[in-house]
This record gives sequence, structure tokens and C-alpha cells, in this order.
Amino acid sequence: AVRPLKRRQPKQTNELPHPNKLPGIFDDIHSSHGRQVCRRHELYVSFRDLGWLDWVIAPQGYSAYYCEGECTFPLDSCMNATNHAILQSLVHLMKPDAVPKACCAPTKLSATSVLYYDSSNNVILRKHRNMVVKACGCH
Amino acid sequence: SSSGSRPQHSCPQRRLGARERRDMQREILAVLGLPGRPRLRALPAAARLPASAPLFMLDLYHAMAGDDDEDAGSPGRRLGRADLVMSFVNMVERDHALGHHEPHWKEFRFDLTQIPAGEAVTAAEFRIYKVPSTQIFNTTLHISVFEVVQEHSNRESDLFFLDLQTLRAGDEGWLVLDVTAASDRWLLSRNKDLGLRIHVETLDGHSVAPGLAGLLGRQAPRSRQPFMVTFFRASASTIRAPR
Repeated sequence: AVRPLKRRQPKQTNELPHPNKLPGIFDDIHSSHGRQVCRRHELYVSFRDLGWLDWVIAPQGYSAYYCEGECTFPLDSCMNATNHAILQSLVHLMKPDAVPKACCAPTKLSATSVLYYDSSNNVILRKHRNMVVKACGCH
Repeated sequence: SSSGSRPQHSCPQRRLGARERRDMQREILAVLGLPGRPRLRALPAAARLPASAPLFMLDLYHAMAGDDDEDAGSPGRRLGRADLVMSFVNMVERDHALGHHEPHWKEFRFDLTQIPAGEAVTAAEFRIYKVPSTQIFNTTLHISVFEVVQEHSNRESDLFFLDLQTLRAGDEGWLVLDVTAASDRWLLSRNKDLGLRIHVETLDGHSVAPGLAGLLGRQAPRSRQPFMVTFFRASASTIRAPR
């Protein structure tokens, strides 16, 4: 009887994959360990939902993006997009060969501004540069 | 866009649970520098909105939101590279005008304790609305603003000259006076109110009561009350530790 060929299991390694081989969004979304690959999701931050609209003058809310899934980034934690964008880029800059560019490193960041009253009824306009991921490496 | 209109979904969206969403939003808003929801003094929102400072700041907000990518050119000279703009409504207004001997002046006090530490002032201006004078006609007026550096019980206060504008008695509109030079001092003594004093003189040096020259104070309609606006450049970027 002919024995069916055994499928060779991929060899388990602990190395970080070379960044160019990170799974993209159109690849098989389950990486070899059955983990869901990191994907970008949109979150609409609504001041109205939080009931803060009586002190936030503008905007009513804004779109933010966040990642969910397993990032191969050694921190291995799921962060919101803004943190992800800033922190990951910094660590990659500091240790380029130890820390690869993560799959959803931002390719375009934009500023966001919020106008609100403070506790003394002064009006405050705060602008945060490079705070919102507009486009990232997931796709 | 961050102006609130929702972009089309460009990737599949997983619905967060209510608690997750609230945590996520709270975390992002904390990164935005909105750590907590202030307890506002019970002013109804509608009553607040027509006031001059929020209207002015709303224009600034739209200008700032418009220059999303950094080198679209600065939408306004003052806005420049400011990260934080604060407007202050004056708390106290003193008139040394009608019935007093010369010089006549009007003084405004501002509570600056809310200014966050570590901010560098890039510009500051005092805005006051002027209507055509009903008492003085066809006259050129010098309007100067001083900082009240030190008050004395037995003599005139120490003043520091800040800016001077020349206009006609019949002019109307917002007068913008540059008070940036006072910012060094007020950042050093946060717990002291900032005092600004307005003097009005004719070309031959006669002192005119600011109210008679058409300068409006706290009795003005809400949309024309005087206020101060300060532009800051944040020095440290806020990076939050990962959860």
C-alpha cells in the first residue's frame, strides 16, 4: 500500500520574520500559529456618545483607526492606533534591526484639533500633530 | 476627515462592545489631552455660544483643521505653529473715567491660572470691540495698552507699555492689541491676575474716557465682549504608555 506523503510542518522558529515577509491583508489571514493577523479597524470617537458635547464645542467626534489582531511586533499587545503609530515608529527608529516595521506602521498621520471649554469657561483649542493614523501598512 | 463626517468604510469593521468602545474612546481622548470632563459653572450651552471668544475660537478651529498637512501654509499669522490656543474672558473691569480727573483709563483683569505648565507663548493679543463714538467726531485717537506690573496703595501703579493703535473716532470693529511682550512676566507669576489697562488720547494729548471713545466693556452684548487670546507651542509631546 502506498503511504500518503506526510506534509512537512513548517519548522518552528523563534526569530522575528523578516519585515518583508509580514503577512498582508490579502494573504491567508491566519498565520501559521492560527493567530489572526493584525488588521486596521475604524473607530468613530463620538463626544456625543460620551455625553461630553456640552463642553466640547467642535468637532462632534472624529474618526480614529486602531489595530486588532496579532501584531508580530515584539510588544505583542493590542494598542489603539494612535499609540501604535507613535510608539512603534519610535522603537523601530531606535532599534531598526531588532524591531521590524510592524505590519500596520502608519504611512500617513494627520493632526486632529479639539475646541472645548475648561472649568473656568475659558475656550481652549488644542491641536495634536501626527496623532491620527490615516493610512497604515495593513493594506 | 476629522470634522465629524464619517469616511466610507475602507476595511471590515468589528463592532466593539459598549465597554470596550468607551475604554478605547476614553484612552484616545486622554491622548488628545482631554483627561477628564471639567465641571462647568452652570452656564447653559446656548447662552455661552454667542459670546465673542468662542466664536473667534471656532473660526480658529476651522482654520486649524483646514491645514491638516503641515505645509499647507499657515492659515493665519498668529496661528502659525501653535499647538494650543486659549482664550480668557476678563473677570474684573475697572473704569477710571467718568467723573475722575485725567488720565482716564479702563482696566481688565484675567485669571491665568489655567495655563498648563511648560507651554511657550508664541503670541498673545487683547481684543476689544469699538463702536463709532457718539461724543467725539472727526478726531484721530491713540489707543494704547499697558500691563499693570505693580499696584501701590498710595500712588499710581507701575505700568509696562505693550502696544498702540491709531484710528478715527468714527471707526467700528474689533481692535486687536498685541500683548505678547507681557507673557514673560505672567508665566513667571502664575498666581497673579494679569491686569491690562487701556488709555485713549487725542493727537494733542488729551485723555479721553475709553467708553466715550466707543470702546465696549463687559456691558457690551455677549458677542462683543472683550477677551484675550494666547497662542502656545507645546514643547513636550504626550506619549502614553501602552496598556
